[in-house]
Amino acid sequence: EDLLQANRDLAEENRRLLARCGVEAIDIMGCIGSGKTTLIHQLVGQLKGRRRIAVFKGDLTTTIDTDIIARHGVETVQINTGKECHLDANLVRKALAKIDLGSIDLLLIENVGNLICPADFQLGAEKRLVVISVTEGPYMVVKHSRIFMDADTVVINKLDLAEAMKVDADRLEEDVKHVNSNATVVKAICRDGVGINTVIESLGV
Amino acid sequence: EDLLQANRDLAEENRRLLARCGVEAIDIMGCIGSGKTTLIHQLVGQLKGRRRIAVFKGDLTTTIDTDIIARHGVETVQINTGKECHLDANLVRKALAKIDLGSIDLLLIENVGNLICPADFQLGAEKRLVVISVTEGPYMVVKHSRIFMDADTVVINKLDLAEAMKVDADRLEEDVKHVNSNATVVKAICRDGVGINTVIESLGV
Ligand SMILES: Nc1nc2c(ncn2[C@@H]2O[C@H](COP(=O)(O)OP(=O)(O)OP(=O)(O)O)[C@@H](O)[C@H]2O)c(=O)[nH]1
Ligand SMILES: Nc1nc2c(ncn2[C@@H]2O[C@H](COP(=O)(O)OP(=O)(O)OP(=O)(O)O)[C@@H](O)[C@H]2O)c(=O)[nH]1
Ligand SMILES: [Mg+2]
Ligand SMILES: [Mg+2]
Ligand SMILES: [Zn+2]
Ligand SMILES: [Zn+2]
Repeated sequence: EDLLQANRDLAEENRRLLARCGVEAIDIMGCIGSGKTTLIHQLVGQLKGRRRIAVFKGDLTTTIDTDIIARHGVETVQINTGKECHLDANLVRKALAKIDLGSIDLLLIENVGNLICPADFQLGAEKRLVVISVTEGPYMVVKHSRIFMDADTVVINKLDLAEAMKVDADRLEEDVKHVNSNATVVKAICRDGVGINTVIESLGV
Repeated sequence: EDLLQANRDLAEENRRLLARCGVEAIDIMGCIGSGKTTLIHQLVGQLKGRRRIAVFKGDLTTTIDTDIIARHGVETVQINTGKECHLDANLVRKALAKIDLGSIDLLLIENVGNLICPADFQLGAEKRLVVISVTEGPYMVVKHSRIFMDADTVVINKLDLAEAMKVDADRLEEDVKHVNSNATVVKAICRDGVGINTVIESLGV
């Protein structure tokens, strides 16, 4: 419990620092392989003309995702978490120290693939987005309701596979609304860019 | 580190208890939605005629998976982990106390969906199986190599979607072999029962 309180305090420090520098930050969470990097790749592609963007990515050891995003020419910071299955406010604080916050106005943080711990570890980001995929099955929201409770936007991805999976995306949307009626739910095919503009609108970026 | 040592000690106790009672236990791990319950459902369907089976399932709060397996008429124990994203030896010890070990000879343990923590938390099971799905993308093994290092069997599931995902299952198999040349890799479509007999052979159950 002390661990979570210490994390909350640091998250608040991060939040104040980002606000002072006029940087909007978004914490992007979701299961392993749900489509977080693909979504960020699409967002950066659409926004880099009018926003000054940096991307943080939390991974155990590899830099595969960071390399994909770096090709856009935006600033990226790889956060290697070692054995941790979630990012925390301290890791983000250290990553913030590596960049010139005056040179950016939008920070996208890709969390470690996990629908459990990230719910408890605030990072100091202003908005929280959760990506789920229809390929994870029909009960994914019901089984992990906590992380959806304070999500601003929920993206239901890989809609191209909903039929093959026999998963009803409308039902998943209802499950989200049941847990958090304020969340904006966007049905998407991130790989093909379907739904990206709606995500941008819902985040107000 | 003390936490892991304490867990190893308890796992060893579980292992001895299971061995004394002649119960084979298998720890089934994998991402959220990779197909662990579907695999267990198929295994139980094939084996319940000749083995006396019990199934443990670790979930945050719901009993959805346990209910699916219980329909087979085999003994099931739901382990609610609350906020933990992995099972540990202590939770398994408590679950073992709830069943008559003399009445079973095979225990299937479905771990919480996660490819990170379960690698460090041995449960005392004799064999470890990891289920991955082609829908999680092409880099899933490379990004999470630790959990594959001491897996006996790795099931690459949802092969029916490999083409739609543009993911090469042979490449995933190579990634597994690269990390652990002793692991048996089985390509499967668990939903339709494809590959289940090969899984049974590789586990020797
Ligand atoms: N069919 C389909 N595949 C998609 C879609 N979006 C992403 N993918 C694929 O899903 C796989 C995983 O996508 P990523 O974007 O790497 O997922 P991630 O959430 O960043 O994964 P981790 O960082 O490893 O947790 C890749 O093979 C993508 O090409 C989609 O809309 N439809
Ligand atoms: N297309 C396809 N879908 C599958 C296959 N195997 C399982 N599924 C589907 O994948 C979804 C998740 O399967 P589960 O067996 O519940 O996965 P799990 O790993 O137990 O999930 P959690 O316990 O929630 O972590 C369900 O909708 C299944 O029907 C398969 O071989 N092909
Ligand atoms: Mg990623
Ligand atoms: Mg399951
Ligand atoms: Zn964690
Ligand atoms: Zn964990």
